[in-house]
Amino acid sequence: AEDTGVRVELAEEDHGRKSSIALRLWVEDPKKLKGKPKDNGAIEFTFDLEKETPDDVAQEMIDSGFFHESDLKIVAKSIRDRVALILWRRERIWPRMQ
Amino acid sequence: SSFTQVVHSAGRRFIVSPVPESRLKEQ
Repeated sequence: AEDTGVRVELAEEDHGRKSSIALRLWVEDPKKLKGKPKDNGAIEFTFDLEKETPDDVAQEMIDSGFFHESDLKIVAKSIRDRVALILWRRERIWPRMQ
Repeated sequence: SSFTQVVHSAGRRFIVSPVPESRLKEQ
């Protein structure tokens, strides 16, 4: 996945069972963002792999004032890339469970 | 504590904590 300057990681162990999972997002390189992020804290949140989309969360982060509207795509892509990796890994490790 | 919590109108909670220095790229 291309480096967007926004890092998204698992905030808990993934055992492949739960559909909702804790993720942690922070800005690694603010120069890659169009707008100025509110502060460079790590934002932890729960994401439902089956029911939600990265764009939902990205929009909520903008509504909450963490990011500027012009960074919606970058934030959504950063979350999407991590979610894709989580799903890919689940397929590999627990194929029957998916 | 240095954790702050923001709850979005759709109900999702965002918990903000400091990023460990080691995880921030050199500015």
